[in-house]
Amino acid sequence: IIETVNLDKKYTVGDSVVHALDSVSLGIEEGEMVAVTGPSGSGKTTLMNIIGCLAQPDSGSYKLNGQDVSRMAKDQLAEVRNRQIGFVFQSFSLIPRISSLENVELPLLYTGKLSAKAEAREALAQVGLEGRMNHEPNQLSGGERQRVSIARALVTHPSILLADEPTGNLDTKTGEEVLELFTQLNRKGLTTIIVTHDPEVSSRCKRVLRMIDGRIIDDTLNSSN
Amino acid sequence: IIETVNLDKKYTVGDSVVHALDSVSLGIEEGEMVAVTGPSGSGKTTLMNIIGCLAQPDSGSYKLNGQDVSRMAKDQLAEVRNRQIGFVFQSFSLIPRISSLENVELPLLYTGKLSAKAEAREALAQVGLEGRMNHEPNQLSGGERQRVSIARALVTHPSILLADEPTGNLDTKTGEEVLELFTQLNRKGLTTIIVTHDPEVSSRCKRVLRMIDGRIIDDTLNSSN
Ligand SMILES: Nc1ncnc2c1ncn2[C@@H]1O[C@H](COP(=O)(O)OP(=O)(O)OP(=O)(O)O)[C@@H](O)[C@H]1O
Ligand SMILES: Nc1ncnc2c1ncn2[C@@H]1O[C@H](COP(=O)(O)OP(=O)(O)OP(=O)(O)O)[C@@H](O)[C@H]1O
Ligand SMILES: [Mg+2]
Ligand SMILES: [Mg+2]
Repeated sequence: IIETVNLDKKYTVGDSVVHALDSVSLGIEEGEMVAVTGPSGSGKTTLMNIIGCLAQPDSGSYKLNGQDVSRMAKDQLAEVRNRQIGFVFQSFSLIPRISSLENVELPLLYTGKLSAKAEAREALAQVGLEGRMNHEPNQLSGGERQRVSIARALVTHPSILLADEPTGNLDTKTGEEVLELFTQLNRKGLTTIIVTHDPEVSSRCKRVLRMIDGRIIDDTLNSSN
Repeated sequence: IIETVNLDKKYTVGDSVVHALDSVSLGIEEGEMVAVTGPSGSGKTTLMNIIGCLAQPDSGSYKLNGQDVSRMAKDQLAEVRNRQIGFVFQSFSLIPRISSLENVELPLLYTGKLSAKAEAREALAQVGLEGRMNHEPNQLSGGERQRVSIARALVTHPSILLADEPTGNLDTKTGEEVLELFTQLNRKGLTTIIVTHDPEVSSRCKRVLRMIDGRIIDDTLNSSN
């Protein structure tokens, strides 16, 4: 369902070049649960942004459902981003002056619905935040913002979940509840890719990709799963 | 050095009241290394903001170095915040359009220095980011932003370090390096309070305070340290 060939991405800052992605090729099947690990700065977020159709590589190809993403028309790309992919951002990216309920409702409004308060409320309940529906992002704790971001990614019932460090601000118990939620959804067919620094999380994924300096250096199966 | 008595803090959102801090009393001696743990939403950041003189409690008292913080004059409070306390924010709070070098230099400029590029560079080197000096925050990975925030907290050589989840976005190895840095500084006398969800981090602190629902329910010593 996700296939990349020789993805390359460089950034230039002043006269130094950062080789964020170096010839990255991977294939992910529908229904897989994959962890992406690696040191800070190894290119994980850059890779996720390309897979999530939020950024373009400098070279190399990315096929989603057999279609070359770089050849997709603008409105088809928007459709993919809104309906097929749920994205949990590493820095949450919530909209400041609206409530968490409204933040979670937004992706459904983008699909054309006029109102989706009930669905948004259910998504927030799934991450234990029904009691924080009316709070704006600056009225939430760090871990609560992270969970609103997770609820927002799931509310459209996407077919692919891309979660960039979804438990970094959560205590062990709450993080476990989130991981259990992801596992249940994966069993029902949600293709799941989780960037994580937490060995507890990567050990729960069937497959683990390890990155260093913009390259995938390891692709292993967790035998226990 | 830090002494709070019956700190209380409530937030009102609509017609619901959140009891973020409930009668919190604690005493921390100079040179201690203390971890603060607890579930998401238990009041840790709220407590740190009061200790860091960034917020006021609704009731209760807070003495820093024997002085009642609520009675301090504005300029004395500013002095304390700029010179005595280093704060690593849970959401980093870097200034967007300036480089990481300039971000780290800023606290020293606030103390009256005209320029502090050398000190800022050294602080960035301590967290492994000399190669990212010229990057602006949006040109950094999540873990790099977190480390710039740590460098900024340490550049003024504070006497108290308040770190709110300083390793949440770091891989195990980089997080270990940061913890080792904190440990070295603590041995030289830096009073250190670390909010953390990571048992690896709290196990490295001599003392662990555990919070639930705005209260401190546990105050234990780590025997191995
Ligand atoms: N817009 C940009 N301009 C310049 N350099 C960038 C930019 N975005 C990212 N980088 C650099 O590219 C490298 C990879 O960044 P990326 O965000 O993908 O890392 P990461 O693996 O997600 O790290 P972390 O675990 O810290 O979140 C980093 O070293 C970063 O400094
Ligand atoms: N400005 C605010 N208005 C209303 N409620 C708030 C506000 N700030 C925090 N809260 C609430 O107070 C509670 C405690 O927040 P706090 O940020 O101290 O938690 P925390 O222990 O740091 O959590 P985390 O581990 O998720 O960062 C949370 O439930 C949060 O929703
Ligand atoms: Mg990242
Ligand atoms: Mg917090």
